[in-house]
Amino acid sequence: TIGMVVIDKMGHTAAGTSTNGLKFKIPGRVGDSPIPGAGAYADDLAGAAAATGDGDVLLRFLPSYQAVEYMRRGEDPATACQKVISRIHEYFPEFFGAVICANVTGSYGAACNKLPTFTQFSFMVYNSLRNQPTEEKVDCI
Amino acid sequence: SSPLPLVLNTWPFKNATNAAWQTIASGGSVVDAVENGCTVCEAEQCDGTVGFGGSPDELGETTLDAMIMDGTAMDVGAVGGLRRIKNAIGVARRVLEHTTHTLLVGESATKFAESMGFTNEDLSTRASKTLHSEWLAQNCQPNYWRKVTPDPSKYCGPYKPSGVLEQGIPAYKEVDIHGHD
Repeated sequence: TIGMVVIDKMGHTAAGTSTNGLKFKIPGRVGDSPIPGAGAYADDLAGAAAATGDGDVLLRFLPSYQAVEYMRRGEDPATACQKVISRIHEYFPEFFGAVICANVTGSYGAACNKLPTFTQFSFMVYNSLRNQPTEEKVDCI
Repeated sequence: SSPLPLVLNTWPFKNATNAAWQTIASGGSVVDAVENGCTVCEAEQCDGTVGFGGSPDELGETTLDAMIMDGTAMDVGAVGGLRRIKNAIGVARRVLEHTTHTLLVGESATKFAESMGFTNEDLSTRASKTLHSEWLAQNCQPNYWRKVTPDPSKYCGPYKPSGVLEQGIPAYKEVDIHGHD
């Protein structure tokens, strides 16, 4: 799945996802990706976020909406992402998931739920301080 | 100085990041940028989890989910379980632009897409068909069934409700980080 967040110089935000979902799903199954607030969410007044992972679990927590609400209350993007992951971890300690967050000043962060086979999450960043897309990694919590 | 504009995306899908950035750099809107970035990933089938030819369901079909949200207008367009249309994020954009709805799903979403000029075509590929036949050969493991009979941890379906917790509690499923939403 790709989850994407874009913020322009005026602070206009957009977010989106595209996926073909889980392998071998039961026909008719839809995950978090197309659900606003779950797969992605954006609000010029606060910021934007997108989630990826096991959509059956992510869908139940509206992680992108939750992250934007944390940023609306002043959390920095990395903390907002971490709080969302911790929230889900309480109920599903072994869930597979990661979130990317950005506020309207252009600060960004990411977080993921640590599993034996998933200890780091890679995401891409491109902003006016760079001249090409850059891969960044975050250690899962 | 403010680092804006900013493009951020999950996983190391670099070409998608670049396409979104180029859209902004050439004067496109942030919604254009998200659409173009995700469209690149659909066309490139990023790590098999985006676009056609990946993640077949139990019947071997690939279906697509996508959404796009405009954070200025709080407007959203989304499709779920889209069948036989490759450019899911493009269809999601049409839902945003040409309807007051938010989410269209399934076969009817396909008919909407066709009315918007998208091509109806098979989303499976040799790779997705091979993936599916290998899964069938492994007694349909892993799967997402529980409290059904026959025992879903051993056999393929069709299944019926059994009211009994699994005959054997499914072992912890190894996370497939190439199988995600």
